[in-house]
Amino acid sequence: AKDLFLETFQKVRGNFQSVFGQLFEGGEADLILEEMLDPLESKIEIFARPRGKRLLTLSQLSGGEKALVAIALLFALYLVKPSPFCILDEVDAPLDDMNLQRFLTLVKNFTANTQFIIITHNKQTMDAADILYGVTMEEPGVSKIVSVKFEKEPVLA
Amino acid sequence: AKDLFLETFQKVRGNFQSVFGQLFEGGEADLILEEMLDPLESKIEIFARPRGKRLLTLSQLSGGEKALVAIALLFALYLVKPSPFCILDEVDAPLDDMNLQRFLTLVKNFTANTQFIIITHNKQTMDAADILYGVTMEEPGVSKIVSVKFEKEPVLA
Amino acid sequence: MYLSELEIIGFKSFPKKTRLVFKAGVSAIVGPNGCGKTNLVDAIRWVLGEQRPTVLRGERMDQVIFNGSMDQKPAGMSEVSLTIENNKNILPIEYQQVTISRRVYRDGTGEYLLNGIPCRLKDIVDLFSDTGVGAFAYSVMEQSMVESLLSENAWERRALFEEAA
Amino acid sequence: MYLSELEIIGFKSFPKKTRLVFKAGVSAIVGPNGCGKTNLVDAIRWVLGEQRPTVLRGERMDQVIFNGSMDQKPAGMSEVSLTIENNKNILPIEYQQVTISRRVYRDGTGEYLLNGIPCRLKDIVDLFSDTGVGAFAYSVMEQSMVESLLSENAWERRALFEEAA
Ligand SMILES: Nc1ncnc2c1ncn2[C@@H]1O[C@H](COP(=O)(O)OP(=O)(O)OP(=O)(O)O)[C@@H](O)[C@H]1O
Ligand SMILES: Nc1ncnc2c1ncn2[C@@H]1O[C@H](COP(=O)(O)OP(=O)(O)OP(=O)(O)O)[C@@H](O)[C@H]1O
Ligand SMILES: [Mg+2]
Ligand SMILES: [Mg+2]
Repeated sequence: AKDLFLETFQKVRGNFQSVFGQLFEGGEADLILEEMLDPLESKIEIFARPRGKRLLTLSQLSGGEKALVAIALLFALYLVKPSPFCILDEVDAPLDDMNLQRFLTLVKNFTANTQFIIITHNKQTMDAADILYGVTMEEPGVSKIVSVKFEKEPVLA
Repeated sequence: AKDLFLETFQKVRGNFQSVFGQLFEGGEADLILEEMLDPLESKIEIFARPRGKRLLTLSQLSGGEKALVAIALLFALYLVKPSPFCILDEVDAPLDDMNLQRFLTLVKNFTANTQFIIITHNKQTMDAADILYGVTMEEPGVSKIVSVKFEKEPVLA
Repeated sequence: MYLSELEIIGFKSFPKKTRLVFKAGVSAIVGPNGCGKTNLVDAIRWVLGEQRPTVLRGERMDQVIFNGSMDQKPAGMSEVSLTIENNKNILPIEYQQVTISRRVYRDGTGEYLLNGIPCRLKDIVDLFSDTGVGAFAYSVMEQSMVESLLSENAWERRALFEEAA
Repeated sequence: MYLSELEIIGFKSFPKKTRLVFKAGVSAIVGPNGCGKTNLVDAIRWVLGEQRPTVLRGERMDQVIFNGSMDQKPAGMSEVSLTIENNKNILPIEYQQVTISRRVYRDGTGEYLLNGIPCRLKDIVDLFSDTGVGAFAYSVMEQSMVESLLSENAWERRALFEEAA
C-alpha cells in the first residue's frame, strides 16, 4: 500500500506541475511529501509560484489564484484516476475572464473520461456547455427544472 | 453601557428587517438577543425566511441568500452608525443578476454617508460605479494602477 | 460511466416528482439564487450515501425532506434515484445501467435500493469502490473546498490522494 | 469623511510609489486575478493599524514588504499613507485633512505618523474612536466574512454591534 501511494503521489505531482503550467501559463508548482517514518502519515505540501512572481506562501496568493491551484490539484488527480463525473458548484465565481477561458478549455480536455456538471452564474461558462438546464422557483419555495437544454449545432456562416 | 447596547440592538434589528425586505422583496427576518443574565454576554441570533419559503436554519439557505443576509446586517448597522467608507471585496460574486441590481441600488442609497470602494469582476457593478480604477501587472509581480476612471456624464438622448 | 438520470421527490425544495436527464459532456445548471441548484448536488451526494448532515447543510438527516412552502404541506418522505450508465464496464456487475435509490421518512427510518431491490449502504459503497465515485471530495467541488484543499490542515488533501491510489 | 488618497511604496505587489486618488461616491476597482486589488485593501487595513498578520494573509508582519519580482529586488521597507477628508468634522481635530502613515523595515521596526509627525498607534486609534473607522469588520467586507458573520460562533457579529453602539 505504501509503494502504491508513493507511486500515485509521484504521478499526481507530475500532473500537477503540468496542469498548473496550463492554467497559469508558466510559473512553477510542486507537491512535497513530508518526510515521515510512515509515508501513510505524512502531509502533502503545496507550492505554487505564478509566472514572474517570487515564491510566497499559498495564503498570500489571491482569491482567483487559490481557486486555480485547487482546480489544478483536482485535475492532476483525475489524470491518474478519473472521476466518472465531476460536479463543480460555482467554482468559476472568483475567476477573471482569461482564467475562466483557460479553466473551460481544461474542462473540455477532460470530457473523454469525465462527465461535467457545472453550476454557474457566468455567461461564458454557459456558452461553453453542451447542454443547459435551468432551475426556477415560479411557485415560491418549490423548485422546478426548466429544460433550457440546447445541444450545440456548429455555427453556420 | 447595557442600556446603550440594548437600544442600539433594537434599532439595528428594525433596520435589519427593513433592509432584508428590500433585498429579498418580502420574506421576514429577525435578530434575537439571547436571554442572558448579562446582555453584554448574550449571543445575537439571526433568523431569515425568504418570501414564500418556510423558516429553515441559516445554514440551509443558498450561497447567494447567505451573502444577502450578511449584506443586510452590515447595512442595518450603517443605518444606526454609518461607516465613513466601506470596502467590499468581491461580495457580489455569488449574486444572480436580479439580486445584484438590488444590492447596487442599496449601495447607492447609502452614498450620502458612506464612500464605497467595491472590488469586482462583475460588469454590472462596474456600470453602477461613478469611477473605475484598473489594476494591472504588465511587469510580472509588479502592480500598477491604470486609472480607467471615467466620471459618468448624464446620457444625452 | 456517466450519470444519465436523476429523479427527485420530496427532497429539499423539490416536493413534486422531478426528473433530470443528463448526457455525457459538459452540462451547465443555471438559475437565480436559492432556486435549488445546490440542492440537486445535495441530492446526488445523498443518494450515493452521504451520511454527514452538515455536508448537506443541515443539522439532522431528516432536514432533507421537503418541509413545506407557502402553498404546500411538508412531505412525509424524501426519495432520490440516480441512474448511471455502465458504458465502459467500470462497474463490476453485468448491468448496462444501474439505478441507485435512497428513501428517508420523517421518523428517520429509510432504505437504499439497487435497481429497485432493497440493499444495504455497504452494497452501494462496494459497487463503487475504486471507481472514483462516492469519495465526494473527488467528484464534487464547491467554493468552500478551495480553502480546505489548500489549508495547513492537510487531511482532506491526503484523502484525495488515497482515493486516486 | 471620506478617503481621498492612498499612497503606497514597497507594500506587497507595489514596489514603486503608487498614488490612488479617491472621490466620494461609488468607486470600483477592477483587474485580473492576482494583479493587486485585495493588496490595496490590505494596505488600507495596515495603515489604519491592523496588527494581525493572518488578516493580511501572512504569517509575520514583515511579509507585507515587497519581496521582489523577476526583475526587481526585494524592498527594504514598506510605507503606506492614507489621506482622509474631514469634511463633516467627524474627526475631533482641527484639520480639514488628516494623513496617516505607517512604515515597517525588514528588521521589524517601524513607525506611525499623523500628518507627517511620528506618533503612537494609540494616537491613531483614539483619533478614530467612535467614528466607525478602524473596526475593520465594520468597514471592510469580503467573501469569507459572510460565513463568519452568519456562523454559530457569534463573537464577530457581537463586535459589530458594539462598534455601532
Ligand atoms: N428541506 C427543505 N424543504 C424545503 N425547502 C428547502 C429545504 N432545504 C432547503 N430548502 C430551500 O432550498 C433553498 C436553497 O437552495 P439551493 O442551495 O439549491 O440554491 P442555489 O440554487 O444553489 O442558489 P445560489 O445560486 O444562491 O447558490 C433555500 O432557500 C431553502 O429555502
Ligand atoms: N510581499 C509581497 N511581495 C510581492 N508580491 C506580493 C507580496 N504579497 C503578495 N504579493 C502578490 O500579490 C498577489 C495577490 O494580489 P491580490 O490578492 O491583491 O490579487 P487580487 O487582485 O485581489 O486578485 P483576485 O481577483 O484573484 O482576488 C499574489 O499573487 C502575490 O504574488
Ligand atoms: Mg448554490
Ligand atoms: Mg482579491
